[in-house]
Amino acid sequence: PECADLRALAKHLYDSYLKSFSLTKAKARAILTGKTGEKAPFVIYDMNSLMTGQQFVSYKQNSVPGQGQEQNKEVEIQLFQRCQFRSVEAVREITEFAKSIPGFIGLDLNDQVTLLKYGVHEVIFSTLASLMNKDGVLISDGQGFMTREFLKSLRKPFCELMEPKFEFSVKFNSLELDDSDLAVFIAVIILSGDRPGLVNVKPIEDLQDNMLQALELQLKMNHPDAPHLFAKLLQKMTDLRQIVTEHVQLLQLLKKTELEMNIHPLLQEIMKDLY
Amino acid sequence: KEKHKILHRLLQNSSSPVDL
Repeated sequence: PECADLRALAKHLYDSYLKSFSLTKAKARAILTGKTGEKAPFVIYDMNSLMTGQQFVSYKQNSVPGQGQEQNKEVEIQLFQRCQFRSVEAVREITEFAKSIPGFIGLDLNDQVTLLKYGVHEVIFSTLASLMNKDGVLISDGQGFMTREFLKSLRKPFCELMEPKFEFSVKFNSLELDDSDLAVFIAVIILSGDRPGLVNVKPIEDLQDNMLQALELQLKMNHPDAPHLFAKLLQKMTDLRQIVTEHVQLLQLLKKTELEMNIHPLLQEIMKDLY
Repeated sequence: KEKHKILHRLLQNSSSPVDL
């Protein structure tokens, strides 16, 4: 009966993951391997293809007021602003997912905020890996593909922004998790009882213990040939914290040195006093 | 609470658009 409860929990998390996130790993992998039957994504590999691509690839955030003034800014700044808007959208999606985790909305409201503040970037970089291969990353809901070399060719410090995420994604993708595994994994990340400033740790740890059991069983059932997958995946949580720390340091540097650039208020809120 | 007002709002409202 306990196993049945854990399976039901994993199923519930997978369902809300499908409802909360716009582009799943299954869809992204189909696009990346050309198996969708739809047209292939537009490849952005240099400044020319970036300019051409802008006509084909629609950006949701173009409808956001205040974006008009961005058009006169340097390419690096414009690209970064689009990344930011996608991140803000991702925070909204992750919040919706978090609220669907059984027990989450019963936690102290300030603790919910703290869990999201510390968890969202770790979740963003785990799910971003689904959109990446060693050569590039899908953008704009899979309509475009931006190459890793192009991102590396941007001027400093923008060229340093994505490379650590590619390095992580290559290792993370070798674990071959699918969306149903990722759903439980990101619930485990969100419910981390060791985030700084939590008021009431015990109920968070209790919820996470249950999620960890659900994750262990999920991996056993879904990957019977990979006996150490659970342990390997838990190790990735340490790598994620390192990536987030470096990411936040880079954003703080950008905020100081790139005076043309506005950091979105939601991202400022999340980054402030983070690490 | 003031420090994280957008996060609070996201948690308390369902799918509210994030304004700038």
